[in-house]
Formats: sequence, structure tokens, C-alpha cells
Amino acid sequence: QKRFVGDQVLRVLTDKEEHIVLLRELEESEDLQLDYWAAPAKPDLPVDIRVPFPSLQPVKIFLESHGIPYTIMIEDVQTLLDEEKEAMEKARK
Amino acid sequence: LERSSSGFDFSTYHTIEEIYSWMDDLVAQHPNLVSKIQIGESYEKRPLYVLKFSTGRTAKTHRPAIWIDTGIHSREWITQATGVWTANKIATEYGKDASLTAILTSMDIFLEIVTNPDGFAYTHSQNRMWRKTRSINAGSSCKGVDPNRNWDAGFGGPGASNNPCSETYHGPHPFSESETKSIADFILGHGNVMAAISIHSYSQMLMFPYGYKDEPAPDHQELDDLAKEAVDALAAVHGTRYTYGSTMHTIYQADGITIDWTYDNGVKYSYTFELRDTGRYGFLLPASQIIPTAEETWPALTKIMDHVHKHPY
Repeated sequence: QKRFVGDQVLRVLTDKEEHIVLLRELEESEDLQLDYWAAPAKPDLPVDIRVPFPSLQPVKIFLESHGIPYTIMIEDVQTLLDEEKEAMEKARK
Repeated sequence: LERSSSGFDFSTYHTIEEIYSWMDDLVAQHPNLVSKIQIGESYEKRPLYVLKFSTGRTAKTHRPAIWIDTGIHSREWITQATGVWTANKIATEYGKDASLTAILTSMDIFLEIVTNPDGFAYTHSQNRMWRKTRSINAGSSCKGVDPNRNWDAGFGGPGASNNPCSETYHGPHPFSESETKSIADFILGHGNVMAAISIHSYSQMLMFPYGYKDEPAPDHQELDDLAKEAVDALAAVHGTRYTYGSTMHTIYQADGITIDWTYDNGVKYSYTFELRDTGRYGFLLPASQIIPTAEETWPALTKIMDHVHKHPY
């Protein structure tokens, strides 16, 4: 089973079209293995990106260097999945 | 906890086996209203089940019908869970809710709860983040097609990807996926589907055609007015605010999507929901959100269904 330890989901909310263009370019970087949960559509719509742990530093540097505002929506994806699994098992019992 | 008489817990997430088993229970509990039909099978040979809610047992021709599907993107578990809750709600409210009862007196409702069963099973067993189908792509190590880019409506346009490794890969050709082809065949074969509602998560939106082109749909104003009524009804339950409009103008260009195909094939009332976004969990919405999400979606659904019932075409 694939695990997501240390992966984070970043939420970008920007009002600048040029940021949206940059986020689209970022999506094309296959080596970063980014998973766009909510794709860059247009300003003022949130963009959510699951960033694998090894890609966190370069992605955050990219965002900060371009002045793209973001927050960490999910600190650790695996922790959330573990909680979800535990809740399902509890309910099943 | 909200439980059915069979002990099924609606406030938790379930595997495909549990949902399929519960569907049989629902049919057994409401034999005069609910039946289960199989419209095809998935790439990995899982049955594609649809619940049929009907009170018209003797009709020689198909009665006007409403199609609802949930969970075509397998990882958006809140949608399948909402589908389960909604199926139960339809079954238990028939005969009590005047509007729903009137609808079911002359119309049928078809509800496909697990629209992408291979992907859904995969989210439970191997990869919780899986969104697409599980078909093999020739010449690529990446599996799966985005079933909401695989319909024959603007297929292959810029609002989809031609990269098999992308989450929005449109597939080699329209309806390459049995999961979409089976629905299309069913709707065309039925011939009297008046509304199609495809439920996704998460963005808190209610959208209608088009996603593949900029121009307004011929029924734009009516669809827009009805969308406003629906999102107002939704917001009245827990205060959740939705945006609404055509897909192209509400979110982005999306080519080959379900509701554009249904609309282009004569289903005037074609809508797609994006359920709750709390801004904290994305599509990993905790199970505690299932009931509130389903509860608020219900009046929006009934608003659309009631309008369809009262505006035959």
C-alpha cells in the first residue's frame, strides 16, 4: 500500500494571473511528482497541490521566490489517512 | 450515528463490497420501489450497478427519468458516501415527502453510486489518492484514464491532457473506458432521460454546460436560474456557500466531460456538483462531514428534480 508520510497539501490563493501561469508550469515538472487536487484555473480560486515530502523544499522555494502566497492545508497526508483508516475500523467493529 | 435498519452506518466510509452488499439490503427493504440493475462491467470486470427507483411497474415504454452518478473520481469518497445516504433518503422519504413522491409517481430515478469501481477499490487497497480508472495505456507505464474527460463532447481539447500519466488524461478515444461507455449506452438506450446530475467533490460548485466551449448553452438562463435556486436551498441547511454557472466560466475549460455529453445528447437538465470544501482537508474529508454534506446536498437535488418534474419537454 502506497504511503504518504511527510507529504503536504499546499493551498495557493492568489489574485494574480501570472501566478496561475507559473503554477501551470510547475505542474509540468514531472520530477517533482506533484498531484494537483485543485488545478490552477483562474485568480481567486484555490489551487491545492499535494507535494511529496522530497519535493517540499524545492516547491516552497519556487513559490516563495515568485511571491506566490500559500498556506499548508494538510501538514502530513499520512497522518490524516491513518486517522481515516482508524475511524473506518472503529465503525466496522 | 445514523444507522439503517440493517445496521449500516451512514456516517462512516465503506468499501465497495460493503456498499454493494448494502444496496442489496436496500432493495430487499423496499422491493416495490428499488431495484438493482447492472449496466456493464468495469475494466477489471467489476459490475457497474445502478439503483432504480420506480413506481411504474407496468409501463411499456421507459418513463421519464433522472440520472444521478456519484464518485466517477474514485478518491473523492465524500461523493460515494453522499450517494449512499441519498439512495437511502429517496427510499425512506417516498410516501412521506410530497415533492419526492410526486416525482416518483411519474418519473424514475437512476442512481449509480460507485461509478468508478476499479478506482474506488484501488483507493481502499493500494493508493488512497487514485482518481482515474485502472485501464492499461498502450506504450505507457502509467495506468488509468480520467473518466470525466473521456466523453464524446469536445473530446481531446485543451481542457484535458494527452499524457497518460496526467490525472486528466482523456484516454485514447471517446468512451475508451467501459465505465463511461456503459452510462452513455444506458442513457441512449433508455431514450427518456430528462436530467443528468453528476456528483463530484470538492470545490462547492454547481455547474452546467458548457465546459468545452465558451458559448452559452441554449438553455443557459433556465439552467442558471435553477442553479441559483438549488444553491440557495443548499445554503439554507448549514450555511454552505456554492458558486454556480457554466463549467467554463465557473472553474475552467474541461473537455470530454459527462454533462456536456448528456446535454449535447438531449438531456436538457445536465448539472454537476462539486461537494464541500472546508479548506482544511481537500477530498480527504473526515467521515464526520458525510451526513452534513449529504443533508445539504439533498434539498439542492430535490429542487432540481422537482423542476424537471414540473417542466417536461
